[in-house]
Amino acid sequence: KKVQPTLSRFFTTK
Amino acid sequence: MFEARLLQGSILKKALEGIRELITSGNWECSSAGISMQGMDPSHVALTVLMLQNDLFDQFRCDRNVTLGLNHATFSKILKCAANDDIITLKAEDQPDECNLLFQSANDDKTSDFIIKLTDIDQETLGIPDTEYAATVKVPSVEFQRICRDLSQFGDTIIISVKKGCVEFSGTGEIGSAKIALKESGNVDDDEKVSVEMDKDTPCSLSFASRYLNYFTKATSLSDTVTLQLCPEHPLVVSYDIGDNGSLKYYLAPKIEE
Repeated sequence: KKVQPTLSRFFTTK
Repeated sequence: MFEARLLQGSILKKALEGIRELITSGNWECSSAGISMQGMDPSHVALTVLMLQNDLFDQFRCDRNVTLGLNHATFSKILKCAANDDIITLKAEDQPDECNLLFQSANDDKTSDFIIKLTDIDQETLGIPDTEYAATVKVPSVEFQRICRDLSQFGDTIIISVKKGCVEFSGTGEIGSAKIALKESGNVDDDEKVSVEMDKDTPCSLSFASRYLNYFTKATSLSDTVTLQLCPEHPLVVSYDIGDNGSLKYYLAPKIEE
């Protein structure tokens, strides 16, 4: 089953 | 002070159409280089990045960096008061609590003056890592809009697959399934054509929420073509160029196996 992660999984917070 | 005059005021109207449903309010950062704004949707699944370089404006002055915290619903209401061929000027003081918008009709027989109150917006800025994308696809923006709309009827997920010379969009749901393939055209200089570039010819397939792809297509009128960049396990990039001096880009987290 596919889930929807948020962008924080891929991008860092500046 | 900050003052930016945009001969083609419709650009700002179109850009906001592509932003307002995704981000309720944002910090429009003005510097000598131009105006930029980035923000995430409330679910933090999609990032929207607008860049309007100073060259896009026929007059641009920004003595000190200025942040315009704008409520996009209000900004949009005011921009709807401008005609498509109006010249739009944005003005603000150095540490502003309001921004002035001036609309001039093309033949200069009507001027409208608005003031929008600014809000303090506390938002995090995301660092987007440099990525070597496995596939870069250019398609007519109207075609992409239509495909996203058509496939949304089948389910909440659209799968984008790129293989040599071809990009395929598919959706599956309770009522059935759909698959739309666009083949690379011969002459890629034409805006009506499709181009597919791949790194190492490795096929790439990713799943995305159709709801967000449809939000992105609200920017269709900004550009005749849209660029999609894909990389396994990475957010999709959907870019609309604003002439040679600006862009509206969206980053969308893929759906992944649990």
